[in-house]
Amino acid sequence: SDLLAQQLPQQLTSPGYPEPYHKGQENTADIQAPEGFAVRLVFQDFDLEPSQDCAGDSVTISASGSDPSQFCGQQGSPLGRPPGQREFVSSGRSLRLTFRTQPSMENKTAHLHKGFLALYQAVDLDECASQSEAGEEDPQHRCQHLCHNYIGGYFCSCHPGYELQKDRHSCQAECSSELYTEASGYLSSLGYPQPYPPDLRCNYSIRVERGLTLHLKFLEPFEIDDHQQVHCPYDQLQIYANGKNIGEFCGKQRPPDLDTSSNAVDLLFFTDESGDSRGWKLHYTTEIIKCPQPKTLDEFTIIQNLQIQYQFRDYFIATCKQGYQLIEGNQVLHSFTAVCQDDGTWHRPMPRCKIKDCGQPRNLPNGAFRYTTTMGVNTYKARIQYYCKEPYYKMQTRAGSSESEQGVYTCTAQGVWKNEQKGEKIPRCLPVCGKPVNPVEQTQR
Amino acid sequence: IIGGAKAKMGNFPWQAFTNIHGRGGGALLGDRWILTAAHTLYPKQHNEQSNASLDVFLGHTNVEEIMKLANHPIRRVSVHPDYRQDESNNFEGDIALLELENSVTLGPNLLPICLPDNETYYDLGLMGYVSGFGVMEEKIAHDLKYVRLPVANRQTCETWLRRKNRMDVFSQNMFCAGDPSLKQDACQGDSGGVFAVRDQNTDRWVATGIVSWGIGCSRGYGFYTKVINYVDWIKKEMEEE
Repeated sequence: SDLLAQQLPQQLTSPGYPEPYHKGQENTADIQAPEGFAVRLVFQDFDLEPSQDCAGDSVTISASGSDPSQFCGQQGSPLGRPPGQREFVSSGRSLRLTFRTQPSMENKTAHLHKGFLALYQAVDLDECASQSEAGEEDPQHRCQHLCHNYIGGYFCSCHPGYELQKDRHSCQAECSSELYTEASGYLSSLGYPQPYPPDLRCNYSIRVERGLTLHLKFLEPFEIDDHQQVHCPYDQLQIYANGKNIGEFCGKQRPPDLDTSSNAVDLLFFTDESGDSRGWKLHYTTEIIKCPQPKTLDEFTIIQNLQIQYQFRDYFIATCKQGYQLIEGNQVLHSFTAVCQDDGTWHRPMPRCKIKDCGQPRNLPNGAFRYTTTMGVNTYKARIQYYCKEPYYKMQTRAGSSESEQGVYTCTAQGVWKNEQKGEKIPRCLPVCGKPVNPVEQTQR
Repeated sequence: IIGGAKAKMGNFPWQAFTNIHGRGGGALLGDRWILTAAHTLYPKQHNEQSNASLDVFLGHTNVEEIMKLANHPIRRVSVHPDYRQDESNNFEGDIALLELENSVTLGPNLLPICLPDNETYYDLGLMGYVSGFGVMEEKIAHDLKYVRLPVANRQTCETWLRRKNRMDVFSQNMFCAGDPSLKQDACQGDSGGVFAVRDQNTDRWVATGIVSWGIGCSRGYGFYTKVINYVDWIKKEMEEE
């Protein structure tokens, strides 16, 4: 008969059990478990006529992939070969039990053997264990790298850097888009320090936050197929920082430590179809980017709160000494701030401080001015004296201040001509009344 | 000017020559104002609305030369509100200001005159100078003339006027100068010019009067607008300049 094992135990008995069985019969039960399960069978009662090598009555248990076992006798009896408490687990999904009795001419009642009572059930089949037992005999159904059993089945997986193929058992190297985003870590060729696989097209990308720079340090051993005369003809490791190639390496000489000055590094590793080199491994670390110490271009520029060190996102403010103004190119700046960028440069160049120029003093109607400092120089602290065209005009003065005080204008730090009393307003030259140069004179008496 | 002398360049640098309804005079105040008599702008017995051009010249003593120095355009005319054009015998408020469009550049031949600040400038007998391009005897002047006249006694002038059976107004805003015994006076064409007094203390020339009216010329006293009474109005018009 065909029996379907389930997870709950079921009984299987010899015909007529527990009544004594008849001689001269043969019964076969094929017990089948569902996919992913095996059949477990345990005898609870076993009472067959014992015989030498169980050549008489017997129960034979056979499963694919294993030798059949034959049992007879009674449980606990030294005669025959009873199965005892032994569990029979099929290596595959099925298990066959054959109950065979020898024909006998004797009185039937002389043989009072009950036969057997067995419990069978479906139990999870550990395919992984069975694979390892099977060795390389069935490579197509064996996980190439890792096998994971679960109730009712199993699945395969691959070592890091390899990808499970469509057959769900085999693994192939896959390293075309490896991404590393931790602040530090290790990268290595596949299988390192074992020889790397052939035909690799690996791309290892390291991406860390802006403002960090990546340092690479290769470890020993470093071994990439090389040639004495030709540079890296077979396999090669290319390194790019910010998209720029910073080196191509092969051979057995470990590359120097690399300061990439970048937060984005790509390593491309190409191998040909052959080779037996052990590959490479590196340790990458990060460091925050620093900008060069700001330096003034002239003695009039002041950097406020100068720091010992400037790193990404730090900034400094530049101002000028009194009487000077910030100049960037030809542009006058009202303020200046430079920010340290993620590439370690300042986002704008240091400005200069140029002395304030008040420009040509305003012309005084009916008057003029003369320099009391260097003639024609209109820069900070330059001084002029306005005067009126006497005797026809006279400077309007306030009570208590002299004409010379009223007429003195200084180029201020704000870049304007200013008088202490009048501010930016220039003086006024008022007409002088009643003072003819050539008044009428009476000479005749 | 009757009985006067020819002025030299720079003697009266404030003197303006006007040609509005005929010749007239004026005096420079500051560098863009001309003080003159209202009746040079609105003559008595000349009722029609004045459309005459306002020609003002400065800076010379010769009529032809002064006119070559170019006319000074007028921005604004301000006539004293007391002036009555229609009252031929009343020269009350005979004072006006002309604001020039552009300031003039002062120099030896073009200088302003000062305004009076006290009554001593009207003391009896105080000598003042009157200048102008008006008629001299029966001739028109080509050059600036001047005459030196004393401030006359107010009561004497009043009596002199009434004795001539004249009903002309001689108000407190006028003063008289000259002497019937002198053959010296201002005359037609001198109106608007100033009676200038030299202040000995400050050595400044002060415009105390404006040539206003008279009975004929050189036959008695001349009557002048008393400038000190109008200083507040003048300053207000000139915006305290």
